[in-house]
Amino acid sequence: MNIFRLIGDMSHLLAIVLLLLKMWKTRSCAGISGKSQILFALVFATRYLDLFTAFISAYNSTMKLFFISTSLVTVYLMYFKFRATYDANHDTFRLEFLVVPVGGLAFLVNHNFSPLEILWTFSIYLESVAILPQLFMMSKTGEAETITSHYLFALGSYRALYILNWVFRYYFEGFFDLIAVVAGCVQTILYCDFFYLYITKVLKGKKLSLPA
Amino acid sequence: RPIAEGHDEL
Repeated sequence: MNIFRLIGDMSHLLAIVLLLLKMWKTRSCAGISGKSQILFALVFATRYLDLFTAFISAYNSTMKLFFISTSLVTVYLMYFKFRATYDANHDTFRLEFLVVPVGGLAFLVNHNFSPLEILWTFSIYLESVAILPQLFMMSKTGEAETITSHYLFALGSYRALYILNWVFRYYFEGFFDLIAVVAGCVQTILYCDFFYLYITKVLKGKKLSLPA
Repeated sequence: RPIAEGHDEL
């Protein structure tokens, strides 16, 4: 564990808590892509199956359980409890266009051709593109609530911090995982346009609106 | 990195 990874994990945690708080306080999931949230639930459910096969640390297990459970709660809130506020008309990204190619790639490019390892690889690849339905939705509506942009900033920062963690681990531990690093870089690049808008607009007190 | 050892990153 190094400082980059710890702050990265805390940023990820903060993102999830921010999203749940936003929904709970406003009793609404307006502006949030349910499709991205379904993908995140799928990401956690397929990645953390090693909870049953290996014990790393209490921290590791607690975080894994937290991510799985909160992602399921988020999907439940969006599709059941606050369904009336879900903006389905703007959430039109086709999930099969992500899940099918990513599934194929996980079969072809992985560390070890075993069920758990393929599911882990699938999860890493899927996470890198899981935010696309959310970004697509924002580009259709042309704006995002400020709390939603804070959520996205924390969520995007987490993988960027993990890149620093991988640089650190490469130099000091000789650790290098090509699959995680490439997918993590792709994931971070997808957020760059949003990061730019966040820094130039939201941090200056303006609402995040996209250029027409 | 065998899965039996688990993944230490989240």
